[in-house]
Amino acid sequence: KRSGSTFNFASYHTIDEIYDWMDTLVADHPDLVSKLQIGQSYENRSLYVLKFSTGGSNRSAIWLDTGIHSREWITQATGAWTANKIAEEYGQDPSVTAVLDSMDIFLEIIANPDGFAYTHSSNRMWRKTRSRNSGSLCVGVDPNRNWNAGFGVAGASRNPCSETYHGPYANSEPEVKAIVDFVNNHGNIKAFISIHSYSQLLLYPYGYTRTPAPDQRELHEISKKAVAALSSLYGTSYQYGSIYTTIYQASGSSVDWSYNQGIKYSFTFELRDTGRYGFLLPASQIIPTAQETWLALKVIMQHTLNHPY
Amino acid sequence: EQLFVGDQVLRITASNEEQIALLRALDEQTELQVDFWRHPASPGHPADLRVPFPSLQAVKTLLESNGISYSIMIQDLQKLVDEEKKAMAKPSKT
Repeated sequence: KRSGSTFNFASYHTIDEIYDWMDTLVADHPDLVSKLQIGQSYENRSLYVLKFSTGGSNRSAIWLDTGIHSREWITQATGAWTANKIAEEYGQDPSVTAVLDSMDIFLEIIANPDGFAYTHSSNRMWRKTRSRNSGSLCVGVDPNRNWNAGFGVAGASRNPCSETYHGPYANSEPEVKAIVDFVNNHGNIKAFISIHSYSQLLLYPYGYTRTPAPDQRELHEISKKAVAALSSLYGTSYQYGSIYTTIYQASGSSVDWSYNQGIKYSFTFELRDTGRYGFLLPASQIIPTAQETWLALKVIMQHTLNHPY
Repeated sequence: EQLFVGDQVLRITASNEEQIALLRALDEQTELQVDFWRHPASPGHPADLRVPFPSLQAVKTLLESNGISYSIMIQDLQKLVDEEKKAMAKPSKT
């Protein structure tokens, strides 16, 4: 088993390595970290979520996921670094301590395990799930077009061969359904943050419609502060705004769904870079990326803590 | 394992809605096997497109004949994939 101190956060890892390391993290921080299985993927891989909790029952919580698009390797790497940081900073960093003294954090590092395994074994550029599509030879569904928020409208493809294929129906992908069920059953998630790459953006709902989200002003202000914090470390420049206005119309996305479920603080990150390496970001940038992202995450977490609703 | 030898990623900047529509139509031409890393959004907003080596000439010709400007963002994708693999192998050996 890899011990926490020998896991190299500055390197990319396979799913087995990350899952092994998650067990080590739990073993190293038994009073804070536990591992939940929220379901199984299409190819029967376990869908694991790390729970950071100091106790209490059904506390309000923050959801984080990385790697829902499997080829975006910087996100799973950032997820692992972030999990370790949360565990290490509790009791050290007053802001993390304050959040965890009142709230729980759930982090799914590999939200699309089949796709991630496939990027290591067969096709580094694989984005989608690995489900079979009836009537087509093309495999997989875009798991960020499969949520029940503007599902199937413009901003996704109905073609199973497309990288943005929305799937046969909302929540058709077990990887998506598992999160939907988990969030709904929990009932007290207050922030939902989904981490992608690349483009250096911080986005909030909506993506499927140009209609501004009712909380747009507040979300915009949080984004501004989060981006300022992120940029303060290495000067990395981020843009922010609604998905629709900042990039393009995208329907069936996770944060549109979470926002429509009443989770006001719903955000999507698009991590480094802006297009020199794209999905093949060198491993030397993992730690700087994770470090700067952490500063933005803390802004959102603190805001969530200080603005109960 | 799928190889990407000679595949390029093109950074494409459409200057009007017509050019954007043309880029979007590329995605539907399954025989070209292109893959948008960054989708075309609005004029002046760059899109990144991975083009397999066998489709390079056709795609570049199409862009040029429609006056759509592009640059090469990644010259040979397989080189980057190989470098990444090499870097991954190092720590595990250690």
